[in-house]
Amino acid sequence: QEKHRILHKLLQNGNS
Amino acid sequence: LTQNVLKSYLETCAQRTEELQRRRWETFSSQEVCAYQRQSMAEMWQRCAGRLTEAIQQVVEFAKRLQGFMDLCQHDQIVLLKAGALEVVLVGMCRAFNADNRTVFFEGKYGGTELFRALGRAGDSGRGRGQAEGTASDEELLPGCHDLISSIFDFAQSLCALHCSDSEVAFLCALVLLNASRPWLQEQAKVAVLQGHLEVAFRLLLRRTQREELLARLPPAGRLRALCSQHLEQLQAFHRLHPGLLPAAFPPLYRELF
Repeated sequence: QEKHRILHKLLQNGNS
Repeated sequence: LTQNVLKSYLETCAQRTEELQRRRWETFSSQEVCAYQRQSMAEMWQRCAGRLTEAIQQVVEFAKRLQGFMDLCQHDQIVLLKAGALEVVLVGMCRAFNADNRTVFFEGKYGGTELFRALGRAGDSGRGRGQAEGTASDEELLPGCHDLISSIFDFAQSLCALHCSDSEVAFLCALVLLNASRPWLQEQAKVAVLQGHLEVAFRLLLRRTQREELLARLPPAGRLRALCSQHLEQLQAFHRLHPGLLPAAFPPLYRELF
């Protein structure tokens, strides 16, 4: 999970 | 579903198709091309990694809007994006490609393969192209890089020849992303259902628009896979040439994906 920190963050964020 | 796919795609495109079409003859001047070619290999790799990462961020936003994608477990969302993000960017590139002069929209204007020459070798001192070509000093450091760039342009050219509408490109991108045959999926059946729905909707659209012949003319999926492996090979070769380059030189998302 830590390996894909940025992808996680982008997926969790609302539509940017 | 068709509306959702198109709307998701249009909402997450950096440039409107009409705008890209309108500007398709706005090419870089020879001085501007020289300036790109004079950059060091590392500078040009960082620049391209930056632009590619921006495009991939848009793919993530596209995926998030696609019906059903956010209902998948996050592990599978990441598996699909890791496997498909670059492929989606390559498919979408046909919108930003002028097949008549073989140029692509990059940093505000259209440029040909020569724009990216510094990716494969150290920048020259600004001499004209013809002069540098064929001389010993022009020895390429990453010769495979030019093959990669040409292959990417060839792929865009072959896709352009199909004259896909925005809806068709949007479906092709959605189908590249929601591919149940990607390895390591935890809920493969769930992805297969979404993929099946997309395929039905795409076929209905093609029937309605009398474009059913498109399916038989699409480039094989192996071609996209080959481009992605070529990109990884070149990135690894680049890292071998520049072992001291700080990882921070590339955007974090790019490092995570590749």
